[in-house]
Amino acid sequence: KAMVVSGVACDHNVTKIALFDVPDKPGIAYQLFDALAKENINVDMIIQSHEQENRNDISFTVTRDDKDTAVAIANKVADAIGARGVAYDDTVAKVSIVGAGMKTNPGVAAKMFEVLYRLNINIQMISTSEIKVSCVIDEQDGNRAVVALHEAFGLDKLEQ
Amino acid sequence: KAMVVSGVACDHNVTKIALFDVPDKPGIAYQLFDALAKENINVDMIIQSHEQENRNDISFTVTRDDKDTAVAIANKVADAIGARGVAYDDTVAKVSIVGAGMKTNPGVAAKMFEVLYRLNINIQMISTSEIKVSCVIDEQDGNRAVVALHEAFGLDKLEQ
Ligand SMILES: C[C@@H](O)[C@H](N)C(=O)O
Ligand SMILES: C[C@@H](O)[C@H](N)C(=O)O
Repeated sequence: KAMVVSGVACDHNVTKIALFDVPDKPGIAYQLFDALAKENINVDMIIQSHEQENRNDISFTVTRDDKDTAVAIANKVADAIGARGVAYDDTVAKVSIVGAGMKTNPGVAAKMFEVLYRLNINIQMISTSEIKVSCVIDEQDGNRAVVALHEAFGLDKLEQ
Repeated sequence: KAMVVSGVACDHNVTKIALFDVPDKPGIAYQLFDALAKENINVDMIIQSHEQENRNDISFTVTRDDKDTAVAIANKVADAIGARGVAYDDTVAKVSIVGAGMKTNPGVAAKMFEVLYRLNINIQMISTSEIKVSCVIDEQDGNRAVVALHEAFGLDKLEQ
């Protein structure tokens, strides 16, 4: 049943954008991502955590080329819906571990988080699927994160 | 280049749990998910959005059977790290659309969000991967969400 992490990837072409304290009511997510889609912005991650007191935050990632357009749209939608504000940062990277059967292997994500912790790398955003755990971190930490993750999951041996 | 949504799924065996205002420093995500892994809790979604003023929220989902143990762990870790609090809800379901090439099809997630909006279904949590968009919603909305999504993405025709 051992989880097989088959690969580690790092995407440096990332801008993270967040809308804070959006009203937690139907139609808000649609409004934001429809506006982005109409400008042909390719959105990679969409992350929305647990609501609090009728408000929530919505964050997402786009490429660096799309930063200006996406941030402009985020600001426009934020104003229209009465969100508290918008933040963005294009000095980030998305590091991911990929493998099969993660849902039945609770330790895998914890191990990735441990590797980043031991490198004193702060995790800014987290998103998972059955086959992938992705963390947004400072772009300057990307390369050493990849090396350490390869090692931690035994993938460096394949390259000898 | 048309995105093909090939399936719609709804998982009713879901409990959502969140830790609010955890310190945004290395080691926090590791501490939480290591504690869960040590109790063999299978975590499905892990969602962490954009940080704010040195704090962040971390939410995740587990099965209904694991609710009590996972909530106890969340409370224990929340106290240990000085988080503001914990919330949980097991009256939720996770509805997902699955398909290929979503990253290059910005309108797909927006369309899913639109379908839910038109049904007046509130989206509690969102997580995406290249092949999947998942929304946590009230469990009572699960079935009609699935029917509407099948229809919106043309999947109902296959069943005639
Ligand atoms: C916050 C946002 O996701 C809102 N709940 C919606 O349904 O669109
Ligand atoms: C909030 C949490 O993800 C923290 N930034 C960590 O790196 O563990």
